[in-house]
Amino acid sequence: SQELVRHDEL
Amino acid sequence: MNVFRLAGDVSHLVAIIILLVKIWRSKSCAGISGKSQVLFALVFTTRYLDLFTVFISAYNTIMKVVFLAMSYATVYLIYMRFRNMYDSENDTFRVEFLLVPVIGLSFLENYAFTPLEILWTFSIFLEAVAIMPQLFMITKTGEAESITTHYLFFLGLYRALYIANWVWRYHTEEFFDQIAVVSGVVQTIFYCDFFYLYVTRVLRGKAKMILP
Repeated sequence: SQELVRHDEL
Repeated sequence: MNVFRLAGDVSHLVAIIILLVKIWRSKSCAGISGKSQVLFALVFTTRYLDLFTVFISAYNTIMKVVFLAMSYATVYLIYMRFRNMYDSENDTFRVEFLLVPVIGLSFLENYAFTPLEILWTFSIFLEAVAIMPQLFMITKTGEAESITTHYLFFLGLYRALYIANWVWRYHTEEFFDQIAVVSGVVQTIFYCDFFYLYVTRVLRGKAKMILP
């Protein structure tokens, strides 16, 4: 999801 | 993970290592803004609270821990170990002028009104402006050692590569994070003037970058 992508980026 | 994202992360890592090694080897933090480094440590601290809530990948966890550790090590070297070399007279940027608007904005514009989301947004907005005390210091003294400019170059390169990463993700995954992209673009703009000076002066073999 969009939220997981945000936490994936550093 | 795409090539822009990976290259961006590596540039970020290289920038932080360059700074840490420079301070360690020269046993001096002259010309380095301690305020910018404290702001970056605050950025990593507030953003990586998700280490406790979600697990993404080993790469993600390791990089976050490494960034946190290295940013705290840098702050330690500047304010504790080599504090007598710290150039506080020229590091006079008023950080409250950054912190107050950034705190206010992160309460107004966020994805959810929860402590973790507000802190995440705060970290994104703060990262966009955290380099300003350093750029202010260079403007004030009118010069920067070339190794400091290499640090800034890799930091700016990391931002530019993240924009390429978002363009890529937008086209391949239809991913678009408005808060991160807007502040990321703003942040990259701060480096443009510096990039110009870096290419025209430092890369032509000057030991120092002297401002015109």
